[in-house]
Amino acid sequence: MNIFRLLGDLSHLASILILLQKIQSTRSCRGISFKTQALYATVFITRYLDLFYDWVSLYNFVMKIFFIASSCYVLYLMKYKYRPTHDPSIDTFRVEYLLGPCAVLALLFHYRFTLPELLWSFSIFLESVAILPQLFMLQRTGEAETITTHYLAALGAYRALYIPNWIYRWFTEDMVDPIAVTAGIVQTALYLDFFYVYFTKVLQGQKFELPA
Amino acid sequence: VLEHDHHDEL
Repeated sequence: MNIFRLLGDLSHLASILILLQKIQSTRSCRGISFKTQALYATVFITRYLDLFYDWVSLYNFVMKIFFIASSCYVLYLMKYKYRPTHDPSIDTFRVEYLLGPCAVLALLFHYRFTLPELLWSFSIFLESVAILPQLFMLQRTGEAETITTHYLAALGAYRALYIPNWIYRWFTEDMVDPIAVTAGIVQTALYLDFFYVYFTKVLQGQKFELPA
Repeated sequence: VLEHDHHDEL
């Protein structure tokens, strides 16, 4: 564990708490892509199967449980409790275009040809593109509530912080995880556009609005 | 070189 990874994980934790706060305080999931949330639940469930047979640490265990539980809870809130506030007609990204290629990539790139390792690879590739339905929705509506942008910023910060973590581990532990690093760099790059608007508008006190 | 027996990152 190093400071970058700890801050990254805390940022990830914060992003989920911000998302829950947004849904509870506005009593609405307007502006949140159900598809992205469903992809994240899929990512956590397929990646954390090792919960049942591999002990890493209490920290690791608690975080995994939290990510699985909170992502399922968000799906419940969107699908049942606040269902009327979710508009599927603007959440139109075709997730099969993500799931298919990620499955193929997992078959091509993995560390071992076992079901848990294939699912791990799949989850890594899927996480790297899971935000696309959300960003696509943002692009379509052209604006977002400020709290939603804070959620996305925290999520992007989590990914960005994993990059110095990998550099640090490369030097101190001689450890490189090429699958996670490649997917992680792609994933972080997807946020660049969003970050530009976030820093130049939202953090200056303006509303998040994309140029027409 | 990484030992991929388990993945310690989240």
